[in-house]
Amino acid sequence: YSTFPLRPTWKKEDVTYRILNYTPDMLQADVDEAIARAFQLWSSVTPLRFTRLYSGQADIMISFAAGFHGDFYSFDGPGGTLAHAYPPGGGLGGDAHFDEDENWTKFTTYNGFNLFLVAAHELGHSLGLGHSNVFGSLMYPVYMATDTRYYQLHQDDIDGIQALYGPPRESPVLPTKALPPQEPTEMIPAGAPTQMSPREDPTEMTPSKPPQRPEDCDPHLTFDAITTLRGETLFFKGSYVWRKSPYFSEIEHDTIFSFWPSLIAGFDAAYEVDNKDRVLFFKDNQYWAVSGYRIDSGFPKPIHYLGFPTSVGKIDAAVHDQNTKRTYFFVGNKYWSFNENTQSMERGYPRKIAADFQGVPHPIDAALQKNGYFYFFHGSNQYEVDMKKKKLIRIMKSNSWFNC
Amino acid sequence: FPVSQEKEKEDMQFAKKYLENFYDFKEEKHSLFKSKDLNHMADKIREMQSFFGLEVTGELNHKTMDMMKQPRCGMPDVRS
Repeated sequence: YSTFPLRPTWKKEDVTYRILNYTPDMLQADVDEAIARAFQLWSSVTPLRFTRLYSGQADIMISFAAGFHGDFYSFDGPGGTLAHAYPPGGGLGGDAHFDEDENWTKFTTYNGFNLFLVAAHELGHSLGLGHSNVFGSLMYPVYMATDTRYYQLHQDDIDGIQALYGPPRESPVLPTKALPPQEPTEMIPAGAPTQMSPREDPTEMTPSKPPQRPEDCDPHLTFDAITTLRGETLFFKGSYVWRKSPYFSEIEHDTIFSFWPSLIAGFDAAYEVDNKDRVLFFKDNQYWAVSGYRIDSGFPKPIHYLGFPTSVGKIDAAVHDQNTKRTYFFVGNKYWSFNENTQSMERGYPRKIAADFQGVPHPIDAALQKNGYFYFFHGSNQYEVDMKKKKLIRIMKSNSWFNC
Repeated sequence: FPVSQEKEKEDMQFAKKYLENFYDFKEEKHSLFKSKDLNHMADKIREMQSFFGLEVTGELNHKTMDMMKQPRCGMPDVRS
């Protein structure tokens, strides 16, 4: 491996990045995922953490451009130079540019260039690595069409990046099943909302502590899916997950890849069946079941196995009611009720959301059951509902769980 | 088959550009000593061949040209 002259590095562990524009060759979500995965390769072997910004100046600005694009290294049309990136520093420092005249692909093909692979290489430069003459290493300067499904860094790459930043700190692990009682006693007893004074906010479960990342408290923050998992609450958006635990005050922010590398990011819905220690993730017309880190065998399965008509192509949101053992699936302006004991859809569904959840708009992005209430997320707002009375209690910002 | 004159010229131009971009080759535009220029370029070809584990000859042979034409990253391989 090699480094740049004077070994420039980022003098901090929290490095930000921003994707300035997109290539028309790929879905935006696939570009986001490729870039997030590329960062994950490096964060998994260093103490570095990468956080995406959606506005303003980030350390690493990522863009697609053709020919002359404002720096001294113009691109050269199809083939030849594919991309370049600058070593850590201010201004252009750390920035990665991709030649828009190339055909960028999500998977390795022979008529395009795998964006994840090229991005991972360029981010090596953004972190301070030069080219390596070790054949097969990621920092080898020539593009190698490699299968990237289970891509691992070459030892030469690991040696290089750890020479600059050192090895990763111990990564936090998910709590195992044998946990102490799940809810601190001062919490609201289930089913007695009237006892709650308006100033008490159940979503503030831990002593408030300033959030670590500014975008946690972005008033426009929305979520793809939300679920509980062994006492924690996981909020999903794109390739990332915010993790709120009753046992430590900080909100963790990780990539989904770091927990479930083989799951595709960008879930539509998720819910936990707590008595089976099982979480189900939904994306498009498929769903997966996981227990902790492990993905249950036989998945993914088509959602129609659950009893949806073929006209349903995806799920907007899902939430499991621990009391009634029913799971509610929300699609457009309708919802279904699924009996987890009999593993079958209940008769008389779908019903209109508006009929049973007055005041709750649709489509519903995500749903959560916590402290005896249901929370339905729509855009940047969430609607707290008393399920017994099917009564809307109040409306809050979607990210009020983040101690903002 | 023997390479046409035109092709040879193209390859030489391509190689010069490649070595300028990635191996810090600076063609001395107004050098009176053509042979010095060629020697300098042969040194850079040797450096590139060594980097990629090719046979180090200093000559623009077929394999060397092939490697130069591979899609690659735009950052230099070596820096002065």
